Amino acid sequence: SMIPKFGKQQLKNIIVVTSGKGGVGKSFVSSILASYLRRSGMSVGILDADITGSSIAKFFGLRERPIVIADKIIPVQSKNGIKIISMNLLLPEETNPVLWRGPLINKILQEFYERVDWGPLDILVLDLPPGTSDTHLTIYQSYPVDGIIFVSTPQDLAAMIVEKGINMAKIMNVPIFGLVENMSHLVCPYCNKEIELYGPPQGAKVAELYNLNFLGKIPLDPKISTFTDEGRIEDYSNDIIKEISD
Amino acid sequence: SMIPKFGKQQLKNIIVVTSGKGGVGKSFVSSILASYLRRSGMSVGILDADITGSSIAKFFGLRERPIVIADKIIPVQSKNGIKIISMNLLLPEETNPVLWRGPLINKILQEFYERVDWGPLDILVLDLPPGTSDTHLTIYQSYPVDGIIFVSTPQDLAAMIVEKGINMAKIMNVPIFGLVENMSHLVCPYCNKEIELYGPPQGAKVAELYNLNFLGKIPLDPKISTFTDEGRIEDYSNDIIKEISD
Ligand SMILES: Nc1ncnc2c1ncn2[C@@H]1O[C@H](COP(=O)(O)OP(=O)(O)O)[C@@H](O)[C@H]1O
Ligand SMILES: Nc1ncnc2c1ncn2[C@@H]1O[C@H](COP(=O)(O)OP(=O)(O)O)[C@@H](O)[C@H]1O
Ligand SMILES: [Zn+2]
Repeated sequence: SMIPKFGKQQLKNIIVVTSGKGGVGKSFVSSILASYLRRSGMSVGILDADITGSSIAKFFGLRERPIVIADKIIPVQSKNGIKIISMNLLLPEETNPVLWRGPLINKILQEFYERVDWGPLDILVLDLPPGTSDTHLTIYQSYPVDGIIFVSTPQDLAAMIVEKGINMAKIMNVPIFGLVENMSHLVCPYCNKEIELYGPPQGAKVAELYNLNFLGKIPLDPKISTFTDEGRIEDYSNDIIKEISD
Repeated sequence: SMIPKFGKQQLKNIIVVTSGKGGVGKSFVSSILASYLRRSGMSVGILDADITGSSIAKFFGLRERPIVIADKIIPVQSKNGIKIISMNLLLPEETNPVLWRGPLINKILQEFYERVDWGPLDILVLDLPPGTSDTHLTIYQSYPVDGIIFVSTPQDLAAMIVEKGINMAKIMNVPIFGLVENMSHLVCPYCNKEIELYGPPQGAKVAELYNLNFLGKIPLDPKISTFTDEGRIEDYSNDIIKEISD
């Protein structure tokens, strides 16, 4: 692509978390990955690239507006010190819609990367929206991405759409770290039996088909939506996350 | 808006199904609504407006390519005679990504409306993608939409993002038929206890807050992803769907 890539600044690693399909847990995986890496002592940031459906600020319980000093946007910090920028932090109300077409979205994505004072970071996580349109094209063309983590769920439907995302990354020569399968099954909190709500897990099969690392599977857990709704994702911890993050 | 609206052609009612949030069941609700209306004797079509993540063709088990006669695209018909157009039907492989920015997406949406030979239809259902960007702006500005059905799930997060969609519709003066809450709870197939996987249902509260009709709630059901993965959504039936559709 002839489009010049932005410089790396003081960012050691830039990781994209995506899937193509909505509602599979991209924001959840972005948040727990960032939280785990922060707990292990790294300097971490999250850029919420889902401009019209931004949820990262809510996951971390953040509502204050980022301040601007000498034309640089200062990212907001989570309780444990993760630097975060999310469109919802710039809106008067979190239920205000962003009615922007592609060109304005691309412009704000550039601002979130170049005008935000990220400082030196070990890891910057980019949480992408569903689809394979403007946001993905802009980020894969202009950002110096080190690798992508794909998030899928067990349905054939999710696999089909995630495969569109994988094929896009391959066409655009962006490296892929691996695939995580989320919502793989649910253990009934009453009778402890395993329920395959979305069918038998197939993440490992999809990863093999595309020659990707299978990073593991995360079960459905009713506690998760409580932690994310209450803005306490940093308090959620689970051995599986440790395995995946390493 | 100064943009001229397309004519109504021979379409009696045009219904948009949307949410703002991905993975809440927009395609599922679009499909069961269309199937129910078809079973009750209406002529029905579905336009899959999620260009980069199209799933309607898979839900109905369709793979054949629409034919073109004298510059008109003939929609494909489902087993029960629903007329369907979905981007995936135009791709050589269903896992091929569509790497288009807004302008091309707007162009194909116009083709799907004006160049497809829908014929006379009682109902055309438009299944929209997540977000509030190009697709929503194009459809709300240019299509003669009769009303919108919003789909939400119990989480505060989903409500927050669905409310962005509701606010968008109000800003753009598009009528709203009502709100459906999907994935409201799960009855354990082993011990029959009720599990609130995504927290306590709050669809009725959100509908009241925005002065919308609450159309009802659909529980989580492990059978659904089997029907959608096998392309047999027309065989799925459930008394709740009858209530909502009426
Ligand atoms: N493994 C899981 N178990 C239970 N709930 C989950 C799980 N993963 C995600 N969720 C919930 O599902 C919803 C959608 O997740 P989110 O990360 O927003 O998906 P996406 O970013 O792909 O749209 C959120 O409310 C989140 O809390
Ligand atoms: N009530 C439900 N119970 C179980 N699975 C569901 C339910 N509603 C939707 N699904 C499944 O969840 C997945 C996502 O639904 P979909 O309609 O594609 O969501 P969206 O169009 O909002 O992205 C599909 O695999 C579908 O079969
Ligand atoms: Zn049980």
